[in-house]
Amino acid sequence: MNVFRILGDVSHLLAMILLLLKIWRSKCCTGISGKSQILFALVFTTRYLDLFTNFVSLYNTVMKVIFLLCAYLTVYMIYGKFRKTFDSENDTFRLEFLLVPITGLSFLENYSFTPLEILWTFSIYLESVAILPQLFMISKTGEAETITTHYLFFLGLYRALYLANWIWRYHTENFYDQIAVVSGVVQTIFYCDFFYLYVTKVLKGKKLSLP
Amino acid sequence: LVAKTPHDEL
Repeated sequence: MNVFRILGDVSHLLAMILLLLKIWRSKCCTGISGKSQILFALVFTTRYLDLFTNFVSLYNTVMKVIFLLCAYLTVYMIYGKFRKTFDSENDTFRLEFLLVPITGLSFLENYSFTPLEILWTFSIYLESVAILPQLFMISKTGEAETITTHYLFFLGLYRALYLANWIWRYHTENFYDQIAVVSGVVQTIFYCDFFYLYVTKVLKGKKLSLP
Repeated sequence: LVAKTPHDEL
């Protein structure tokens, strides 16, 4: 465990809690893509099946359970408790365009052809694109609430910190997880455009709105 | 590809 990894995990957790608090306090989930949140719940579900087969550390187990709970609670808030405020008309990204190629790829490129390992690979590939419905929604409506942009910032920061973690682990432990690294780079690239808008607009006190 | 199981990251 290095400082980049722990900061990455904290940043990931902070992003999820921020989103939950935003929805809970405003009793409103307008502007949040329910599809992205379903994808994240699917990511954690397929990745953390090893909770039952493999013990890494108490930290690892506790964080996995918290991530799962947060993901499902968020989905429940959007499609259950506050569904009247859910802006489904702007959440129109076609999930099959992501799920079909990613399912195919996880069968083709994996570390071993076993059900758990294919599901793990699927979750890694899926996480790298899971934010696309959210970014698509923002580009469609042309704006995002400031708190939503903070959520996206911490989610992107988590990915960037994991890249630093992998560089660190490569040099100190000779650890190199090719599938995770390639997907992580792809995922981080998706946030670059958003990072630019975040720094040039949101941090200067302006609302994020697209021209 | 090198196997990296069990996975120790989140």
